[in-house]
Amino acid sequence: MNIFRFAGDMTHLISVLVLLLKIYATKSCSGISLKTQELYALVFLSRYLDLFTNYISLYNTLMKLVFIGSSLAIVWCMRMHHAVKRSYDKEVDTFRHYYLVLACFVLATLVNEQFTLREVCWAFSIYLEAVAILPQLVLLQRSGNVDNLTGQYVFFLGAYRAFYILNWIYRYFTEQYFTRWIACIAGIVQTALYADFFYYYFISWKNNAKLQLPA
Amino acid sequence: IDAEHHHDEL
Repeated sequence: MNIFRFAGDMTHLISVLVLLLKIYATKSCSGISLKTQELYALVFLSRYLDLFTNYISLYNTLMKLVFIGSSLAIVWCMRMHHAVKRSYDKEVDTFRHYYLVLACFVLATLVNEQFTLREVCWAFSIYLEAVAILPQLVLLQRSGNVDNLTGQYVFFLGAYRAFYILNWIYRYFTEQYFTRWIACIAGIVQTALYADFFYYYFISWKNNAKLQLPA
Repeated sequence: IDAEHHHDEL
């Protein structure tokens, strides 16, 4: 564990807490894409298959449980909770995310570390996470104005993988035989998808103005 | 690959 990875995990945890705060405090999920939340739940479920079979550390296990639990809780909330689901923008959240799932699954069967269930699911979760934010970014562009908590949620979610890239660079130079091309390339793609959001987020922060994404 | 080492991250 190095400082970059720890910073990445904490940033990821903050993004989840900000989203939970938004939904709990405002009893609303307006501006949040249910499809992105469903994709993230699938990412964690397919990546942490070895949750009970491969114990790394208490920290590792706890964080996996937090990510799986929170993503499922948010999906449940947005689908079932009487007040929250009323605020879900169904007609705006129209990204065909099933195509993302299919494309990532096909790619994972072709490009993986080993053609085993565990490695194919792991590669699938890596590819899917890289594109999981797309429905959310599309929804933000369609809905124009972004409330603070939603903006912060997306910002921290994007920042965490950037820390992981620093972590992979650090490990590449400090550990022998450390290569993680699949995760690294997917991580770069994932972070790049946030590039324009980061730009508009920085502008709104600099001008102390409301975050506006161009339609 | 060392499977354990390979999946030590989140």
